[in-house]
Amino acid sequence: MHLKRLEIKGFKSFADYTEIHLDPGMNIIVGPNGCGKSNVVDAIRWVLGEPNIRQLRGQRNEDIIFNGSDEKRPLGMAMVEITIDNSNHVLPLDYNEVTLARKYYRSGESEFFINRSPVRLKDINQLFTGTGMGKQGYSIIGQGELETVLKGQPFDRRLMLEEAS
Amino acid sequence: MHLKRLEIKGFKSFADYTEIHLDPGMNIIVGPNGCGKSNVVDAIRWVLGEPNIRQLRGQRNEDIIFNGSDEKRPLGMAMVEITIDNSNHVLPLDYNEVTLARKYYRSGESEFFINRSPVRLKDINQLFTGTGMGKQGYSIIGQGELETVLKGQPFDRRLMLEEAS
Amino acid sequence: MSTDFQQFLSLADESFQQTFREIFGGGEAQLSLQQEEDPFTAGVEIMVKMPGKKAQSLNLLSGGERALTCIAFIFALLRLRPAPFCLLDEIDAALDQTNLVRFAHFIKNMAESTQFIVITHRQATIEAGKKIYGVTMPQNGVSSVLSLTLPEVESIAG
Amino acid sequence: MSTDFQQFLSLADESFQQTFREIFGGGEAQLSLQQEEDPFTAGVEIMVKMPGKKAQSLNLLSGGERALTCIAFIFALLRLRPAPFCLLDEIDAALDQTNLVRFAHFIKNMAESTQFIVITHRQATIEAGKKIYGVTMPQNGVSSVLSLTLPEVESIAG
Ligand SMILES: Nc1ncnc2c1ncn2[C@@H]1O[C@H](COP(=O)(O)OP(=O)(O)OP(=O)(O)O)[C@@H](O)[C@H]1O
Ligand SMILES: Nc1ncnc2c1ncn2[C@@H]1O[C@H](COP(=O)(O)OP(=O)(O)OP(=O)(O)O)[C@@H](O)[C@H]1O
Ligand SMILES: [Mg+2]
Ligand SMILES: [Mg+2]
Repeated sequence: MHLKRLEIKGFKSFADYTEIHLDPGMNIIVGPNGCGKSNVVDAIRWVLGEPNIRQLRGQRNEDIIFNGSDEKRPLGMAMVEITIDNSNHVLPLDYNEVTLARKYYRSGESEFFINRSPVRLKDINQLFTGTGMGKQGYSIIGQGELETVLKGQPFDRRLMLEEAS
Repeated sequence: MHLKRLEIKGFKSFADYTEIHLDPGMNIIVGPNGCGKSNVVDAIRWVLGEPNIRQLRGQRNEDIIFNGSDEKRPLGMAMVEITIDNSNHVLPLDYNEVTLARKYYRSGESEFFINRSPVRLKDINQLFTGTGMGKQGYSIIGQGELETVLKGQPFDRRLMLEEAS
Repeated sequence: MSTDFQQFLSLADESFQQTFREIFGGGEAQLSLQQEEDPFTAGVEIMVKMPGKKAQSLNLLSGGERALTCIAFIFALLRLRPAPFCLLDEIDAALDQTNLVRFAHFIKNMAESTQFIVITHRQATIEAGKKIYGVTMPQNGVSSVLSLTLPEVESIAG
Repeated sequence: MSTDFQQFLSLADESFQQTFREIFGGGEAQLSLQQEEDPFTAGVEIMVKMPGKKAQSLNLLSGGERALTCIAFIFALLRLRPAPFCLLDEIDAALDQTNLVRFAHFIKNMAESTQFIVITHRQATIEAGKKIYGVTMPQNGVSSVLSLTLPEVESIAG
């Protein structure tokens, strides 16, 4: 299983529609400070079902919608869509390709889709149970999070290992 | 007032006697990972009277004595001496040059000196009262400490500013 | 008689020891269960010894040594229990040139069997990449992404 | 009628606004007292606006933007209340090339009136230095310090 394509519109600094095709191997993202690299990581976390806005550096849910710049007005919706190669059926679905989509409106409404069918947030989260991508995970290390592995209490390390086992 | 000379022996990775002459302007310290750069910062903090071993990344007081390597045995004492240019008399002493020294023995004994006279730790700390180098200080930023300025509670920021004012 | 977790911990310990030695070119590392009456609530201790140095408690390590030790730990888990993909945001920031090259070499190998998406400013890591994306803001406040080749990176990497 | 602290805060705010604009080449920044009944326990709020972008709460800023904002805050305090010397350990780690050059330029000016001791791996910062010390471990576990010239740095900086 690997990520194939990421589509972003209205999410944080991605006011314009953006499409990123990912290699099954090593992908590198570069760029100056503040241009949106970590926002790509936030977008992936968000579309994979992250429920907690604080994990995306936000305080209120609407923080993830593009809120304007000197030259552009705020938008009303954030949308992220991710296409996953599922040919080894790690995800418990009969498809070789699985597309997850998530939308959030300024009104506070949320929408979630698996292969274009409307679902709930928990359906997306349950898709990944047992794939090694849970909350204590070691597969997403955000900016400045590297040392949490060593810094925490010995019991937190245990929790992380239990998640992996 | 500025730092003129630093002498280190037996402190952390400085098993051998080391002398560093400092420029009154911009001094740069470079070197590979783990070679002792941050240990120089710890040495300066320590000789200026830092009472808390945890501020020097230690857990027990003896952590600051060279504890050996594959090729060298542990030492019994750590010593740091700093010579300060005091020609503008920022420090409340009649000397143009002030030398502070601190020693710590594995037995647990400590010694402190101002211009070769034995003093107590609090005498060294009191020397710096009102010079802008207190605990909430902004004049020593250790590795990984930069963001504490912004990250803390709004009240911690107030404390830092009160220290400065 | 050991619990399920103790059995997994011994596998994780083995993987961590091997990964650590490979990444640091020597030294030793170990994971162990704290000595506590209840093996179900005991935490996990980490001990590391850098090549040529004595075993130190983690807090005495340097910034770069701690960073590379954490990287060794994460890679040890990934080898033991591969994840479908791995997202890393500037985890190489604290590494000096020597450690950076080791890290880049190591992650390039791991990318044979696991998909990586790595944000970095460091040249050696960039050169380990198969595909490179540059993110910029030609218009203030609005991100724009373009595919890059290695020579083109020079002008865009911050 | 404002307290002593409120008067100092207004000076700090002024210094921060000016320092921020100089370091970022634009934008806005502000320090203010929280709206609370008791002006003696109210905390200090920080608001920043990057050039071309909207004012954001600090948590939404990028790693590099936060680092440079903290640096602006510290330098603002140093200009207002100079300290006899300033020790900085790898505070430029998160800055891209453009921000790094701004930082190096700024700190070189400040070093005219304040002594700096700066640990860094970054070339632009090294070039702002008057004196350069290289720390190495030719013998494992034992530090050794030598004075360096700029051309000699290449071989030693990690
Ligand atoms: N909802 C939003 N609307 C518009 N801009 C936003 C929004 N949320 C965050 N931003 C902006 O996105 C930028 C942060 O981007 P990001 O964290 O991805 O930077 P980065 O490329 O990782 O930089 P660095 O190299 O410094 O880590 C900030 O300037 C922030 O103001
Ligand atoms: N009491 C001690 N005896 C011997 N070695 C020690 C002692 N305390 C710390 N060390 C060693 O000093 C080294 C740390 O040095 P330091 O933190 O100064 O590195 P650094 O040059 O700042 O590296 P980095 O660039 O990674 O931050 C570690 O390898 C640590 O094991
Ligand atoms: Mg970032
Ligand atoms: Mg260091």
